[in-house]
Amino acid sequence: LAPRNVYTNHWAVRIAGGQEEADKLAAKYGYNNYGQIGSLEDHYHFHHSRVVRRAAFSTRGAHSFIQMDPKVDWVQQQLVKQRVKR
Amino acid sequence: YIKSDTRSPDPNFVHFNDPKWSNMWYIHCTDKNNRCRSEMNILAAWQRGYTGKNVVVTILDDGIERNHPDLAQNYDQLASYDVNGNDHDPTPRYDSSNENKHGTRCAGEVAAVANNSHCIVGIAYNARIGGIRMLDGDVTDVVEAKSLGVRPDYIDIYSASWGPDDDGKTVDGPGPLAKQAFEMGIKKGRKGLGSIFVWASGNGGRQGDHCSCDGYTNSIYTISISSTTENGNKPWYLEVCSSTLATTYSSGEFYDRKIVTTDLRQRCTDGHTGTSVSAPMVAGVIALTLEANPLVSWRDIQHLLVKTSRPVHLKANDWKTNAAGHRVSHLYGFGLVDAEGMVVEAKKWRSVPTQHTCTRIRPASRNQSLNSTITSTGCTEQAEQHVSYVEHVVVKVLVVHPRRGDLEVSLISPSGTRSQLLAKRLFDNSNEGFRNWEFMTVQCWGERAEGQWILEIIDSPSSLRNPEVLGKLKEWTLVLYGTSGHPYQSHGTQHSRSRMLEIPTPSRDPNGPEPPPEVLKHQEEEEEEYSGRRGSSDNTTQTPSNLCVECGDQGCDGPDPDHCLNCIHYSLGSLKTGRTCVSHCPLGFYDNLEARRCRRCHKGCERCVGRTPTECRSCRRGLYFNPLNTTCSETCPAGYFADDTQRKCLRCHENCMKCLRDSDRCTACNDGYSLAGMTCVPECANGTFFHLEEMKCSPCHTSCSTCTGPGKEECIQCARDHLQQEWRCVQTCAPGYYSTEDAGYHQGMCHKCEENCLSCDGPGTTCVKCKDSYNLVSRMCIVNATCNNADEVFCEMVKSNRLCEKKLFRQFCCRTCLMTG
Repeated sequence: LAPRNVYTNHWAVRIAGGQEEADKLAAKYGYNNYGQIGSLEDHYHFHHSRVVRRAAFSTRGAHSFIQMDPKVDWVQQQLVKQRVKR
Repeated sequence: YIKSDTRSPDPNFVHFNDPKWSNMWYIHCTDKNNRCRSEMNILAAWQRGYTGKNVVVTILDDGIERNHPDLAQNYDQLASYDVNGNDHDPTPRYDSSNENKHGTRCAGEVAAVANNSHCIVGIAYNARIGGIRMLDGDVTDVVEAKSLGVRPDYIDIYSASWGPDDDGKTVDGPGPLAKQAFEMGIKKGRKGLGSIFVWASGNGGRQGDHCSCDGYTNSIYTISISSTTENGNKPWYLEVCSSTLATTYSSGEFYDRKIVTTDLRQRCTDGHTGTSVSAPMVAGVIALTLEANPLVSWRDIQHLLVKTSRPVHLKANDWKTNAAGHRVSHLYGFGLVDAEGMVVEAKKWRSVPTQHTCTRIRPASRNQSLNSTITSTGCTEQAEQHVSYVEHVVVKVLVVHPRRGDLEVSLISPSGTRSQLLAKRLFDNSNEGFRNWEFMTVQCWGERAEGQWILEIIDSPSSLRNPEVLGKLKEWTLVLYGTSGHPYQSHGTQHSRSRMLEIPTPSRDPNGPEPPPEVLKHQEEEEEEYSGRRGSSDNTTQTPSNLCVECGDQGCDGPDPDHCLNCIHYSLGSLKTGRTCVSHCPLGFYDNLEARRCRRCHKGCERCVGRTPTECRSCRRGLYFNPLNTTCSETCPAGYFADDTQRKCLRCHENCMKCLRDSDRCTACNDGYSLAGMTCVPECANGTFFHLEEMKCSPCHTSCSTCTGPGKEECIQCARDHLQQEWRCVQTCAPGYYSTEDAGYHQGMCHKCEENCLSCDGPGTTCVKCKDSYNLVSRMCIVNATCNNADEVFCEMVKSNRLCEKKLFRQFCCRTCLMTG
């Protein structure tokens, strides 16, 4: 069987307009903005505490409307990656 | 701080007092009777004076034990972060299985402190080492991207010894964010020189895995490293592929020696194994290289590895010489890394030309077979894409297939070099095929790009599938990365100062006496060849065809300025070379008002107000204007750096004693400051630490004499009359600990007694008092019940199979395991 995807309650979001705009959008849809992702400008790490931490499918809810917001360029729900130490 | 450019190995190299130094068989040979391998030439690099000073390395893993006695001195908080816990402390999570030991083991190989009577010596034992805790939790694309983008201007080298499952059936790699992080790192990291990412190749040799199915080792931005055993044999765990660049020693079979390094809970281990060993080793070697030349780029490092790595005694049946003359193998890349070779080459290295990318797409026809050809011109028609000399070659394929593991993919270069991009994988039953998966090969490095590139796909149907259902190649793309010019040829007669370190040449003292006239005349004749901006849009340019306009009251005997009998403004030239009249003197000359002549500036000056060396106002190409004494010289004085754009010596930041390329890119600091990466921060006295956010020295906790933060868990060394217990300093050891005075380590320590013991005399089974509910038996603590065996036959089997080491079996077979020893 192909390995299943495990969806988390973390998202990567690309928003132009800086940290303030990202904070507003996060608050609007119920997310916490954990800040810029490393050195990637305009990319932010969002977390939603009301979405189940791990799931075999992507849960839908009010939080899903963020991808339809015109100020949001791109959204990616984070999947757990299988990584092994060598 | 380099003392001299001409170093030779010091035959009187001092022995280290680190207890496991003699076990570091892959670095040195201390005893002629001991078999050992020194072909990585690490000792020789040290003997040339390179130990990783001022280089910052970080380990992306499960954390780093920052207070480990053999790491604390080199630990760098700025090179660390806890992505899993979202804080700045990458200390591993401790548990009974010690599962989070990996990062600490890798870190020790790179930068364990030398000569401190603890454990080992790291390859770059004066480098700064940090850790990014990111594997001890859910690893997502965000987690990876954050980890790869921690302080890219501060951290030089990122080492990773992990990857997708090595089960022989996974095809996985970095997500879109991690890919962007790689690209951002090589473009902007190290202030434009590019971050260096070192990656351990896969460990799935026994499962028939192939490292081309790992997108991290397959990336052109990472340096993929494999391993060989002490005897040059292929280790059982090794994966084979065309993206491997180089190799180091590591573990092998049970009779081969393993690698010694720092372990969790402040211990030392001689059981470090696998390709995990090799990436940190190369990170350490690259740290030595960066000390030799801090201005090499991420691509320069790869070129240096290709150039200096050698096959030596590494055994493989596919060693071949590619068309550029490099020996290469799918097992070992270009061979064993050579640390001395790296530092020697780095010292004289000129940066390679800009990378170009040439892409050709080949869609497949309806009846396309699994073989296909692309004839490439190397994109000669577009200068910014032209690739003549290849570095990496990426092949992106779109293949549909009922059983992916049956496929073999090879690429044959125009010169005939065959790279096996994918081998058959026994356990890969996937029917997903390859959806634009990128295979990469370094085996054609240095070859010419023009010509026919052949993609060969071999389908060997296994018994696990219907042989009549065939696969189909839908499309493939050939991406050539490389340079339009030869990467190692000279860039012309002028020095390229931006990436090459200065070679000291004897230069005349600018404050010394004027040379004799015959020497001056010789210099004047030599200066005839200067090809400065004479004739450009500069306002000193004379206008052509003056037609007696510049001539004085005596008129002229011809139309040109050199036909004037005298001049209105200035005369240029001599009787020997001929005179001409000009309105302003050109570059290299100054206006002599008294004689109304253009006189030559001192050699090296482009603009000047007199003949002497100290009357320069700007300099010729290759020299820099020193504002202190208004001379032109090849080097700048202390406290200044050479700015290529302005051709001037500009002042470094006030805290820097020396800097390179930028005023705030320090390489040495003034008194009272110490170097943190490339920044000079105030030295904090004992009892204080440098507070990053407040940018000042703040006091440690009262129990610490030195520390990394204000808390009582952030001590590096304890205050007087305190003992070190775990990561705290205490006045007396807590119950369950015993104290020792460590002879080589100048403070007392509290060590943990055996499990469930409240008081003991020392290490091992020396308990004298147990916790409640435990009995003291043979100086060990066992649970309050009669010490019995569950079943005698079962317990005999446990004993004969040496399973008494496991706690569970000791509890079932107490009498057999504990009472009978």
